[in-house]
Amino acid sequence: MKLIIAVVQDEDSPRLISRLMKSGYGVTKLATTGGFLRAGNTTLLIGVDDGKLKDAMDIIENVCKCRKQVATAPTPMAGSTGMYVPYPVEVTVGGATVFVVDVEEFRKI
Amino acid sequence: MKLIIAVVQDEDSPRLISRLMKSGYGVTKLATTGGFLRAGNTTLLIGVDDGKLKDAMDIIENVCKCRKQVATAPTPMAGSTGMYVPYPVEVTVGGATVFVVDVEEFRKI
Amino acid sequence: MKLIIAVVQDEDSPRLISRLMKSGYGVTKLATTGGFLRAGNTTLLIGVDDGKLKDAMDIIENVCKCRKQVATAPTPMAGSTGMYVPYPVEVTVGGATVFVVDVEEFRKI
Ligand SMILES: Nc1ncnc2c1ncn2[C@@H]1O[C@@H]2COP(=O)(O)O[C@H]3[C@@H](O)[C@H](n4cnc5c(N)ncnc54)O[C@@H]3COP(=O)(O)O[C@H]2[C@H]1O
Ligand SMILES: Nc1ncnc2c1ncn2[C@@H]1O[C@@H]2COP(=O)(O)O[C@H]3[C@@H](O)[C@H](n4cnc5c(N)ncnc54)O[C@@H]3COP(=O)(O)O[C@H]2[C@H]1O
Ligand SMILES: Nc1ncnc2c1ncn2[C@@H]1O[C@@H]2COP(=O)(O)O[C@H]3[C@@H](O)[C@H](n4cnc5c(N)ncnc54)O[C@@H]3COP(=O)(O)O[C@H]2[C@H]1O
Repeated sequence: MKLIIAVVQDEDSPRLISRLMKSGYGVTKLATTGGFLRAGNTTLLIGVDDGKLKDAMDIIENVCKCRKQVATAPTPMAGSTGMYVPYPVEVTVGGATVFVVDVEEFRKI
Repeated sequence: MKLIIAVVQDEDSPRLISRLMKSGYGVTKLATTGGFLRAGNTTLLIGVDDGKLKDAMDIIENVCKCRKQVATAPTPMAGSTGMYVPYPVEVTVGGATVFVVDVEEFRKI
Repeated sequence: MKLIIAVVQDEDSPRLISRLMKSGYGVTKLATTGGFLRAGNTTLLIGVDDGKLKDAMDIIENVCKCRKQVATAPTPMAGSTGMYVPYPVEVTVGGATVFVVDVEEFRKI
């Protein structure tokens, strides 16, 4: 048995959990905070049989892969009118930091 | 040293922590959420000396073992009176999901 | 790669995180509760390369080492006036409980 400890963005967590549930994996969710941005993120504990590790990692990679999204950034209009125009900006979202540790003993009580 | 990571029901957590404290174990509590039921549960981190692992696992098993409880489920009265009668129903509570990982280095600063 | 799981006092956590950030370490913060005092504390997950383990542990030791602080304890004035005088008391603060586990696989997605 292996324990996957995956730190993911809050935005990706619901989709990732339901994909893992559909494949019959067990998941426990922790609300956490990033050390650098001090913003909220999500850490998932996922205990998997050794033979299922690759499949679970593929699901995490598939859902959390970095991708470009168009967001709008308020940009001041020309001249000092104090008005803002929504301006399309491309940002990168997604990503996951994943640790796998060995489980010496697993028990369902 | 081993680190026990035990996911237990919120209902069992206070009794389990006080049983572990009485036996002199160290415990850190995390408020977590189940992936499937999306309901709150409790994850305990319990660092134990190798020789104490079996005793700590026995305490978890003893407090968290599945048991039947009688709960009342509101059941509509015969006829469509809109009245509800409390009706005894047997439910299973308890249970724990427990991972044990090896601790390479332990330090009290 | 090693995963450091460090349980520290809430008071030391901001300083510890910013010292770790300055040295380029990755940190994820969990809000946790002590089993004995039932008071809030902080658990940090810090994934480090094998060669950096000693340096990261030194930073934790440096920031969280136990130290004496003067706190004021309200002490009743002589006679039963119901008045309280702030009285200097020496208390010990700091400390950290640190577990290091081996990481079999690390992935940045
Ligand atoms: N080795 C490790 N151990 C434990 N947890 C880890 C970790 N590496 C990453 N994490 C967790 O994953 C989150 C995202 O990290 P990522 O590397 O994609 O994205 C990071 C990275 O690009 C950058 N960053 C993080 N730490 C940095 C540092 N010390 N110096 C410069 N940039 C940093 O800021 C982004 C957000 O970081 P934040 O700390 O808010 O949030 C982090 C942290 O919660
Ligand atoms: N391999 C694992 N890795 C990490 N954490 C684990 C885990 N196995 C269990 N857990 C944790 O333990 C809680 C209780 O699990 P249990 O198996 O007793 O009871 C479970 C199980 O009977 C069922 N269940 C869970 N996941 C399922 C799935 N993918 N498909 C069908 N049934 C599921 O729903 C109950 C509640 O699950 P919930 O997720 O809310 O809450 C779970 C989850 O927080
Ligand atoms: N083996 C272990 N596994 C997991 N987490 C661990 C641990 N040892 C310590 N911790 C965590 O570190 C915190 C500080 O522990 P420390 O040993 O410095 O300071 C402890 C210790 O001096 C004392 N204490 C803890 N458990 C005790 C027990 N069963 N009997 C007597 N004294 C206890 O009370 C202080 C506060 O304890 P509290 O539980 O509130 O908070 C603990 C707990 O959250």
